[in-house]
Amino acid sequence: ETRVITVANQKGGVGKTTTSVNVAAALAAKGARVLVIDSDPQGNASTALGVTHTSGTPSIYEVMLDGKRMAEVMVPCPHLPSLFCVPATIDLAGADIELVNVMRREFRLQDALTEFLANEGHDFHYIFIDCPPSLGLLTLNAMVVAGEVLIPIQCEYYALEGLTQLIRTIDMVKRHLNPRIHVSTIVLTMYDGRTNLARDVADEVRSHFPEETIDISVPRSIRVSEAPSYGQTVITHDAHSSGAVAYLGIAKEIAERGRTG
Amino acid sequence: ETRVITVANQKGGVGKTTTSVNVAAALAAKGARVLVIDSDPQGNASTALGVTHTSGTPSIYEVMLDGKRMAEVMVPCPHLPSLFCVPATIDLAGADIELVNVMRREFRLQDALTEFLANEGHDFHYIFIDCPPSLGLLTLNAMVVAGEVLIPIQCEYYALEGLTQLIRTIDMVKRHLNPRIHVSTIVLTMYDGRTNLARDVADEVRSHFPEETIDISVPRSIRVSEAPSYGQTVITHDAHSSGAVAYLGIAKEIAERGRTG
Ligand SMILES: Nc1ncnc2c1ncn2[C@@H]1O[C@H](COP(=O)(O)OP(=O)(O)OP(=O)(O)O)[C@@H](O)[C@H]1O
Ligand SMILES: Nc1ncnc2c1ncn2[C@@H]1O[C@H](COP(=O)(O)OP(=O)(O)OP(=O)(O)O)[C@@H](O)[C@H]1O
Ligand SMILES: [Mg+2]
Ligand SMILES: [Mg+2]
Repeated sequence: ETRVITVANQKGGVGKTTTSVNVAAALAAKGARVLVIDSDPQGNASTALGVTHTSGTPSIYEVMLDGKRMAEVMVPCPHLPSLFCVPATIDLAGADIELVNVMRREFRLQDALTEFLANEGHDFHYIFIDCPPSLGLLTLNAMVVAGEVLIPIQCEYYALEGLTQLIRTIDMVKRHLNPRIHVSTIVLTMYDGRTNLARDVADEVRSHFPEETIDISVPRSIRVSEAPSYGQTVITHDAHSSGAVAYLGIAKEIAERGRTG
Repeated sequence: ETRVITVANQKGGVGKTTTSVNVAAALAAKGARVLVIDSDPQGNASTALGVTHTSGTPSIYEVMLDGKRMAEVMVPCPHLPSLFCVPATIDLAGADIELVNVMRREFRLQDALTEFLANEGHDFHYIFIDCPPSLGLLTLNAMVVAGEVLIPIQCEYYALEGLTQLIRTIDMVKRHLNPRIHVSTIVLTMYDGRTNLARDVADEVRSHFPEETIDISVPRSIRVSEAPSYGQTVITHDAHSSGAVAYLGIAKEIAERGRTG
């Protein structure tokens, strides 16, 4: 069965995109068939995966607003044979407002993905959905369709503040829209072990979420942040960097957790 | 005349909150009368300024949705006598959707601020509005009321991607909603001069926006990111740190630019 994992956190710049693309690439590098759905109007995941996403390119916008089939907008990523992407373009910027008065507004992505998985998408092992930094209708759609949520948490003080709100939103989705959803994975990002702040935040998160929090934290690594400027993930840009090694280990842990359910 | 400066960038985690509160504190430390309006449901600016913002606290939500007067929700910041804050609470999280079908939805903040500046707020020198990481109705409201926009840009690759979209949105606001708005200030944040990436991004921004970009970049500094955990700005937490020195210099430059217009 295909695992649908939504990567969400309304706090900005915590590593949602970086975690989505690098975990997806690490799984694909090991042979899994993986799709990344970019649902952030900034299109950062599309950039890191090396796919075109200029305005007008068929994207998640047409899928959610015009009812286009997902298989029609999905494109392969140039660097890994079993990695695919549904891009996001700037056209998505107005979607949060445009979706407000549309039929089944919370279920647009769910309807599209159900049809995809019943057809061309039946042999995908993983689907990751990269969310924008908000809890609006784009993120809500991603939570309605997800079987699990992966929460990246930057080891910074503000990161803790938003966590309660995020967990509450997931609980609300679970009660009213999608009973299957649960937080399966928490990844600590941009961890700098030399600072007390990072250690304190990491300890706090691990004590509250011991099961969900992956043992490996992602260290701050320049290779990670420069990879998108080459249209690559760090896995293909520099597989031996500390960031790539961490994401490969995290991907392995995520794969194993799935096996034991 | 009061300068109303909106701090915006839809890219997450680029230093909008950090720049808003620290520039505001630096100006207040030199005697200016300054108000920070927190319009991000995460309430990070309220945290850094040491003011309560639990759900139900009178906040920008009541001002924009219930027509409460701004003077009624404004509170003093404990650490600096001439620094004030209109807090944001989690109640604001639904505002982007709630505002869609409300009268004068883009002008709610403008209406409230105009009344405030005509009454209790007439003697304020600066008003900073901290925006959430999106271009939805909360940010749009902040752009409609602003005389100027300050754009913080993190020295990272993704930071450049979103700039065109942001500038286009400001142009649209200028044409249809607020002819006075202009990008007055660009601040380069989390600058690490040891990396090519940071230097390349900084050079790129300075070459496109030579006038607007402030000469001083803000270095990455642990004192900056730990200050909010004490409910403080870096100006009051550690005034001699590299981050505080940078923000004091940036505040001075912003003040001087205003004098010459
Ligand atoms: N481990 C890391 N080491 C160094 N830089 C990193 C690391 N992880 C992420 N970054 C950088 O930090 C910035 C924020 O990361 P990213 O864009 O993935 O966060 P996000 O949560 O997707 O942001 P947004 O909220 O805007 O969607 C990016 O410039 C990215 O390159
Ligand atoms: N100069 C700096 N040195 C070190 N850390 C910094 C610096 N500036 C900002 N930070 C940290 O980086 C993170 C992002 O900054 P901040 O929250 O101000 O960005 P933002 O744009 O307001 O984010 P959001 O998009 O979520 O509103 C915070 O944890 C902050 O403490
Ligand atoms: Mg992102
Ligand atoms: Mg902020």
